[in-house]
Order: sequence, then structure tokens, then C-alpha cells
Amino acid sequence: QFSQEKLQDFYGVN
Amino acid sequence: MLELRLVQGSLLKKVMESIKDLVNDANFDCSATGFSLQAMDSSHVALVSLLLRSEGFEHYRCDRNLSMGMNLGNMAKMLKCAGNDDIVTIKADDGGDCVTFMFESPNQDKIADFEMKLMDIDSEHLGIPETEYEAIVRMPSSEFARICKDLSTIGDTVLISVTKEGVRFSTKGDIGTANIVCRQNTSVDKPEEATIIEMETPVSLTFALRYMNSFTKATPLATQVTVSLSSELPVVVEYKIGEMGYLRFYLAPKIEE
Repeated sequence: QFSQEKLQDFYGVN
Repeated sequence: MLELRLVQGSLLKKVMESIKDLVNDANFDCSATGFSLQAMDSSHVALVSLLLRSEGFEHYRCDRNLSMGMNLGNMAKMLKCAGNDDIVTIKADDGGDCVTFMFESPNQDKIADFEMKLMDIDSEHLGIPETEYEAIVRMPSSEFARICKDLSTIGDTVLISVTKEGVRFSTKGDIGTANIVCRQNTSVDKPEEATIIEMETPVSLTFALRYMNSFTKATPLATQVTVSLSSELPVVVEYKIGEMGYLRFYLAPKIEE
């Protein structure tokens, strides 16, 4: 019932 | 030329045991600031950030910034060969294709060196801003590990809720549900057993227990763990490495569909 978010959705890539 | 001498070599052994199952290959970055690593797990939902500040090393020579790609499983295998009391020295030449780990017994009667091949790793480096978190929970690391382990026998995810009453860890699975509440406990005579909750706003987030359990492999590094939460942001689970740095794990929350 949950979807797993990715870290890139929160933080920009340097 | 790079030469880093760490008297408490066991710290590096513990760091490797904590992260080797989460991340396969990673670049270790060496600069005047210290020895650091940032790497994501293969599914890009968890991130490891390690910093060992240069001041924490007995000897720290890094002539120019160097990034060394290593297989963490192989590095852990080599460091496992160091004794718990050994002094560990990491050596590499600029532009070289290998790194040497030297282990010295405390009374200098045994000296070993292990040379490991470096690898080229393309990695994405995320820019993680300094953030004010809505809730920060500091608690005994062994207690946090126990909670994650216990809950994972019931369910796959943990809902972490911080309110004025305390921090609640909840899960549900096929066999039933579980709730564990930890209240603030500022134990003055035993600070390592304290649970301290700093809360600006109540926050509730759901995470995969599989990753949380993986993070708790860092428990031997520190008696306390810090869990920082903000709604709709990845959680940060931090273990301090003595006075010299930290091992932080970031995990993206699960969002209800």
C-alpha cells in the first residue's frame, strides 16, 4: 500500500 | 601521496561492517578536511555518509584531493584481518591503482600490509542541505536496534511518530500489530541510557524496516543514535564516531498510495 520514494526526489545531484 | 594513520583502527573495522551490506562499491574521498564517503544503495532509497575528520588521525597526509573507488566487501575482508587493537594506516600514491592497508599491533611486534586494487566508480553525489528537522530523537543505539529487530518480526514497515508524549514505533503485519512508545528520559547519571526528544512539530513517517535494520549494524560505533525527522523528508539516522566524525544513513520515506 506504500510506494517507496527515491532520494533523488528530495535532494539535487551535485 | 596519501598516508592516514588511525590509532583506533577498530573504528574503521566497525564502519566497514556497518555499511558493506548496504553499498557494494563506493568512492572514498580524501581531502584536507578528512576521509569521507557518500554512497547510495543499489535501489537509490538509502544513502550512507561517512566523515572521519583529519584531526582524528594521529598522522594525516593528503597532498591533493583524492577519490579512491573501492569494493566495500573486499575492503571489509581486508580490515577484518586487522586486530581490534591494531593501528591502521591507509596509504596510496597519487594516480596509483591500488591502496595499502597497514596493520600494526600495539606493541609493534607484528606488522601486516594488504594491498587492494582500486576501481573506477561512476557515482552520483547528492547535495544534501543542512536542514532544521521538525523532530530529533536521541536514544540508546542498542534500544533502537532492538526495536527495529523486534518490529521486523511482525511487519515490513515502521511508522515513527513523534509527539509531546514521546516517540512511537508502530508496525502491522499478517499476524497482528505492534506499538512501542519511548518516553523522554533524561538520565543524568547514565547519559548513554538517556532518551531525549526535541520536537518543533509532531511528525509521522513510514520507513522500510529492512533498511532500518541494516543501519543498526552501526550500533557498536556509538552508545547513542540520533534519528532526525521532518515530514516528507528522508530520515537521518546518525551514529557519532567518537570525537572524529559520524556515520549517517538517509532513508527516503514510504508514501501511502
